[in-house]
Formats: sequence, C-alpha cells, structure tokens
Amino acid sequence: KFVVQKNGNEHSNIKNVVAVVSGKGGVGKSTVSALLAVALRRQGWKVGILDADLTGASIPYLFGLKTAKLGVSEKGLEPAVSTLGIKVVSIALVMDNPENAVVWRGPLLSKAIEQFWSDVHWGELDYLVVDMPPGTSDVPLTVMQKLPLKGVVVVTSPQEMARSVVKKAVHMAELLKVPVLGVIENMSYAVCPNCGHRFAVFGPSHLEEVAVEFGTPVIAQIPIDPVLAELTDAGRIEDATPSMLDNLVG
Amino acid sequence: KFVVQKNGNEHSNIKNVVAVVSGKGGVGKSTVSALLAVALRRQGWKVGILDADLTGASIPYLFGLKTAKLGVSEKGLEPAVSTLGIKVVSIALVMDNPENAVVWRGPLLSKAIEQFWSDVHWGELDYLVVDMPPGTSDVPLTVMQKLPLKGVVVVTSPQEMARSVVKKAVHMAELLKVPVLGVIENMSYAVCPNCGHRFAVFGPSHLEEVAVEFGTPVIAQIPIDPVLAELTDAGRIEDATPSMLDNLVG
Ligand SMILES: Nc1ncnc2c1ncn2[C@@H]1O[C@H](COP(=O)(O)OP(=O)(O)O)[C@@H](O)[C@H]1O
Ligand SMILES: Nc1ncnc2c1ncn2[C@@H]1O[C@H](COP(=O)(O)OP(=O)(O)O)[C@@H](O)[C@H]1O
Ligand SMILES: [Zn+2]
Repeated sequence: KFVVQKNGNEHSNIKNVVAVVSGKGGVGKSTVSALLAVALRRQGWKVGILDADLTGASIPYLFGLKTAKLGVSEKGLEPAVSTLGIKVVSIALVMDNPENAVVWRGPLLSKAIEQFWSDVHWGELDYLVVDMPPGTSDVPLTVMQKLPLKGVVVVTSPQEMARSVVKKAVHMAELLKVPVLGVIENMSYAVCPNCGHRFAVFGPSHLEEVAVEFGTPVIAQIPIDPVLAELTDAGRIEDATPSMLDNLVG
Repeated sequence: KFVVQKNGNEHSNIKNVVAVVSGKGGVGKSTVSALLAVALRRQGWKVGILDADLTGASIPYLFGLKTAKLGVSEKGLEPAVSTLGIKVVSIALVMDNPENAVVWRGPLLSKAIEQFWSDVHWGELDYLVVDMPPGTSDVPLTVMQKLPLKGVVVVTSPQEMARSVVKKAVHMAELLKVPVLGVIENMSYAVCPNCGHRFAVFGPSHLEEVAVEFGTPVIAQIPIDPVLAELTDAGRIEDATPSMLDNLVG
C-alpha cells in the first residue's frame, strides 16, 4: 500500500523532497510553495517544484510559465525552467484542458505523480518542493505515498482552526513516517501602509500553542501583502522581495 | 427540469426568497448570509435563514444554535429560533453526523431542500435568506431550482477573479429567470486600528468595472474585521455592530 518509488528517473538525483500541505484551499499553499522554492533558489540551491495541485493550475502561472510545455529528451521528460533556473513540472502542463483536471480522482492523480517521479529528467536537485492537493484527505495522502519525502510543511491561515489542521497533518506525516518540518501561517497579519502598524486581521492567532502541542515549529508568519498579491496575479513570483522570503529558509 | 415548489408549507407565507452564492468556499458567504439576515431583522422584518451549505455547517453555529434541533408540530417541522427571533433551518440540524454531509451529492441535497421548503413551518416571513453550497456549479443551481427565488446575491473576495464569478452567477440567474440583486465584496479592505487608514489588502479591487459590465450593483464592501472574526468564532453573529450591517440592506 505504501509503495514508494525511491528510484526516480535514472538521470536524476534529488536530495530533499518536501511536501507542502494545507487544511483546505485558499489559504495560499501554492503561493507559499512557490515562495519556498524561490527562497531556496536565491540561497544558491538547485531547486525544482512539482505541482500536484489540480485546483487552479497556479504553479506554472506564478512562474510566468503558463504556455510552457514539458519537453522530451533521451533522458526523459524535460521540465520547464523558470527565469531563476527553478525546474517546474505541473500536472497542468500535460493537460490539454486543465479544467478537466478537477475530475481527476486520487488514484489517477497519484499515478500521474508516480509517472512524473520516474520519467522527469530533474537532473541534480538539492530540493524538490511538491505542492500537494489541498486538504488532509486521502487525495494528498496517496500522492505523498508515491514520493520519498524528507518531510512535510503545513500552510495554515488564522481563518481556520489551525489545531485541527496541524493535528491531521501530523497524523498523515506519521502514516508516511516522515517529520512535519514546521508550520507556515499565511495571511497572519497586515501591515498598515500609512503608519506601519502590524495587526492580526482575523483576530489573535493561537498558532504558538498548537506548535508546542504537536512539536511542529513555526517556520514563518507571512502577512497579507498587496504587493505579493500583485506579483501572484501577474505571474511574477520570482520578483518576491527579500522581506517576503525572510525566515522561510534557515 | 425546472420544477419549482411554489407552494411551500401550507401554514407559511414567505414574501421574498433570496439566494446567496459565491464562486468558491472561504470567501465568507455563510458569514455574509448571516449578516444579511441580522441586518433585515434589525430593521424589523420577519426573517428566516435556510442553510443549504454542507461545508462547515456554520449557520446554526453563527447563531449560537449548534445543539438546536428542528421541532415537530401539527403544522410541520418547526425551525430553531435565534435570540433576535430569526428562524433557522439547516441541513446540518437534521444530520446525526454532519461530517457525512460532504458526501451528499447535488440530487440528495436538492431533495432535502425541497423537503424543507414544503415541510417547514416558517409561518409569515418577509425574507428568507438561503445560504447556498459554494461555487457556481450544478450543485447550487439544482438547489436553487427548487425554490421560488426573488433574486440572487453574489459574495466575492478580492482574492479571486470577480469577473468570472459574477459572469457565472449572472448566467445561473438567467437560467433561473431571476435577477442578480447585487454583489457583496467581502474582505475588501482592512482598517488600521492604530491610525484608521483603510487599505486594500489584496491589491486594488476591480469590482466597479465588473458591476458595470454585468449590470450588477455593488451592494456593499465589507472589510476584513477582527471583531467580526471573533463574533463568528464565538457563534455570536447577532452581536454584529451597526457598522458591520451598514449598506447591506437599503
Ligand atoms: N500573503 C498573502 N498576501 C496576499 N495575498 C495572498 C497571500 N497569500 C496568498 N495570496 C493570494 O490568495 C489567493 C489564494 O492563494 P493560493 O496560493 O492559490 O491558495 P491555495 O493554493 O491554498 O488554494 C491567491 O490569489 C494569492 O495571490
Ligand atoms: N469580513 C470578514 N472579516 C474577518 N473574518 C471574516 C470575514 N468574513 C468571513 N470571515 C471569516 O472567514 C472564514 C470563512 O468564512 P465563511 O463565512 O465560513 O466562508 P464561506 O461560507 O464562503 O466558506 C470564517 O472563519 C469567518 O469567520
Ligand atoms: Zn495605520
């Protein structure tokens, strides 16, 4: 049941596979996955991002790659490559009509991800960030079973019950026998452009208590940021400023 | 195909049925449905709210009615009644295990709503607000077909493409031969608690252009409000302040 395709494409060597999960859609998981990849790349690591999230097909768009296709070489499927050199593979890039994607059930998606794992020529990568389908149901779980994960990052929002999201993510990670590397709380606070005051827009966050209860460190708390929203809308995530990337990686 | 149960419960007389829809979950549609009901009630109208949204079972909770059940009398099913006298009926109130609700498909949900329409003793109501399942797919459409609607209210968020949401809602309303009464943009801006500055947290809203293009008035723009978030978390929506309810009703 837990068959992990440890040997990926034979021309590839991927050191760390990190899965990014969330409790539900709309908390910014894809945006945060992309920011993680950009932050790692800016530190000089070789980075890839695998988009397994069929809602919104946003990863290629975020990197300005919406018309890109996967190439083919004698070494396998060739990823699209972003301006900064991040290798991007998305389920969306192989579909003629991404709108049909939403009818893909868990098994079909996991099979596709398994295929990507063994057929994509990623080459040498220090990190592969994997943007999972939203939620903590069987769908992301079966996708994660197909990959040799180093760990799981959980994206939460103060609008939801972080405790139940983290609890389920911890449970999923235990089933997969990997650690939860930490929690990133997105849209955690706003910063007034007039006076600089930081305030919690959705009321107080109880994330610290949750982090202590489950032993999951808080990696970062990202504010609601109109500039970040503009970058995502424009497909220019690689123009993320240092302050957007701070704390995301050690 | 469009069989509308115009005659509801024989002991009831409902003047205006208003459906509330959204493009996707998480934009605050249930919160806004509840605020609409409270705003109308505060004006003195007789108000009911019918919760057809299986995600989150939030309507009873918002009104502090999470342990309420529907009663039975010789006139039909008796709604739960809120502190302010709003009659509340929710699919969640008739389920033993609301978590099973998410497997209800469109036809099962529409049948249940049709049942509620004919069996619930609403009595005399000026307004019945109906909180629809999220999205603009067949699921909310088939539910709406079962009710004699006066009109549709669309809840949007600046985080999504309002134009495509409103376009689909207008199309749904045309199929149902009812008007789109207007659009409510939720989480439209934030107000700095320090200096009072209002700012668009998700970048500029293009709602005015959308409203003009489709002839759908902008009913209101509700800010991200930590006090509102606290009220919803505490199940005390009826403590909404006048500023939260302003503009929602004429
Ligand atoms: N910190 C943030 N500040 C402002 N907007 C954000 C932020 N994070 C995400 N968004 C916006 O919120 C929306 C949802 O983000 P997305 O990453 O697609 O969520 P998910 O993958 O969880 O469904 C997008 O329009 C994105 O631009
Ligand atoms: N204007 C607002 N300000 C702050 N929090 C809000 C606002 N509107 C909704 N929320 C919060 O956002 C979350 C989602 O709202 P909900 O009404 O359940 O959305 P939907 O019905 O669209 O799924 C809830 O936790 C709610 O308290
Ligand atoms: Zn300020």
